[in-house]
Amino acid sequence: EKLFHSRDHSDLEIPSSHQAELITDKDTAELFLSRYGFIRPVNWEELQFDQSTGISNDEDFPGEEDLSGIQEGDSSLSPFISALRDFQMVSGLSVTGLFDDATKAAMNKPRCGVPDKETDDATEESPPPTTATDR
Amino acid sequence: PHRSTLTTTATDRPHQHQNRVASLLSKRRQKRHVGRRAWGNMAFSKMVLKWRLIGEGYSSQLTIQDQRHIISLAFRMWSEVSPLEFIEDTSSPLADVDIKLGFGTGRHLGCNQKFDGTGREFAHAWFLGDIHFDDDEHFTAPNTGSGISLLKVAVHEIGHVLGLPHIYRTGSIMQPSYLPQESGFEINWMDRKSIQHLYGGCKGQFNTVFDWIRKERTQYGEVVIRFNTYFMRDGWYWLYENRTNRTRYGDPVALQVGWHGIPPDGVDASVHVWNRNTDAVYFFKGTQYWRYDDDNDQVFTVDPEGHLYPRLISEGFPGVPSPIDTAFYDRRDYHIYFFKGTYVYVFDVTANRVSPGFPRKITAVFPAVVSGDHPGGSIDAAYFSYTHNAVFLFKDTQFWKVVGRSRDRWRRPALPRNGLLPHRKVEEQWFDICNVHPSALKV
Repeated sequence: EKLFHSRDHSDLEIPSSHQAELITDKDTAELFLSRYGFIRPVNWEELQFDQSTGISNDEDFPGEEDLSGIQEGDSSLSPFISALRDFQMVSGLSVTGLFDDATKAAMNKPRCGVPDKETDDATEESPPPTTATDR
Repeated sequence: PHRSTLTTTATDRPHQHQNRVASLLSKRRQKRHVGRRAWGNMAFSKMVLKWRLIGEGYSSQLTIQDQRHIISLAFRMWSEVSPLEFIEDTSSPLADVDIKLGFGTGRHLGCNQKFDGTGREFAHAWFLGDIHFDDDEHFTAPNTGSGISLLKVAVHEIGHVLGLPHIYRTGSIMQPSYLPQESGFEINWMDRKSIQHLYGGCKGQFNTVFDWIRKERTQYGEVVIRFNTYFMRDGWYWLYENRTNRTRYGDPVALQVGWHGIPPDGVDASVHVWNRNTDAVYFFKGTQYWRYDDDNDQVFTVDPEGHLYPRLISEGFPGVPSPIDTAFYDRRDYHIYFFKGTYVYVFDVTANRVSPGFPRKITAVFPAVVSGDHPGGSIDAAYFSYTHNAVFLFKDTQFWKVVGRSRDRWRRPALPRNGLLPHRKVEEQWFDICNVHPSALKV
């Protein structure tokens, strides 16, 4: 915002309501999937040590170097693709794991901001609006 | 600071809510999930909830009156299918309001979840708390056929506040994506079960239950006989659609809206005497009774026989005491059965007198099939159902079915005549007969 405005505010442009960013590529799709709970944010504490089971989980995490070998469509390994498949399944689309047009269109439909999947309240930084701890 | 009221207040009360919610959760937690919160298992612990559309958060697209009316209707729709009642409270301290709603764009109302502008996200909600609508969306009133229906979005978000997650079933109001509004959308059967899973079903006593029969002409001039089932409780009533096993959408309705001239605060009984010679609907209340004029949809002041209404029951039905508890007309033996206390008076309509030998004990005329399983007396409602071709006696939230004269006794000849089969809960046979808060009756 400019430090000075003319007194009659004529230089202030009231922004017309802006358009929501459309989901067009993998990055925006990934944001969409993590916002609505299809991709779960990784919580390091939880990974290092799961108190309730007393078992260290780090063997679950595939590790950076393993990711590099993952191909598009190879759903068994990529969190993104398995999240995509999840989304396609609940949206009644054909479950391909591919970021195709039908999936893109479904992601761009008007929708509710509450996540689709249970979210873990460990993500305090940006809690979804539905966690009771907000109260 | 005002603008932040919406959210900070909500956080001000964590402990109070947490206690209530925690108690619920701790019980459930032991049963199902240890260490993880189970979606769909948390609920308000009180049945009457206050809501308010926050003044700073009015939409710029609809009149304030429209916004409040639509949101009030959305709350009422949930009330019609659950024991919850909602009151719009525009005066209590904000901290006492359970559900606060508001419109905003982008960064709004002190919320940590920024809206994304026109398109995609149209609203979000918090468990047991607040609802925000994205005013960059084109919200419209119901049935305008364009834009995003505010009613539909409001019903969806209130579902979240009440504890429901997103549900992917076709036809569910809790689907995450907005589907253009079909005309007359309603909360379907499965969504009703979901909310009743959290808050239980609707229970309550009835003043009377009756089938109202009428003759109609089809477009081909044929006379057909139709009937509707009505449940009455205090000053309001429900039409029960037997085919779809639910009440009519939008019920209950105030008595004076649908039955003109009968006592607006409720009746004791309704009897439809219907045989070859007589077709008369009567309503009983206290010491008087009224006759209803189907054709003019109001009570008679003078009926075709010249009787002035309301009339004393003792005049029209000599030998019958008043007030009565309830009554029903049995087409099979052309008698009206009047109930008062622990006695039943069988009135012979043709002879216009109480049949010899009556009054008798209800337990004698309607003996219990299972010993001890009997309402005893003070029956709330006695109902001859054309759908079930059976008589039911209602008391509190239970009913007893009278042994059918043909089918039941053919199958089990040892059953006593007019015996009462073991009781069941009313809400297990007639579903979703739910109160709404009186303030929502006019919505």
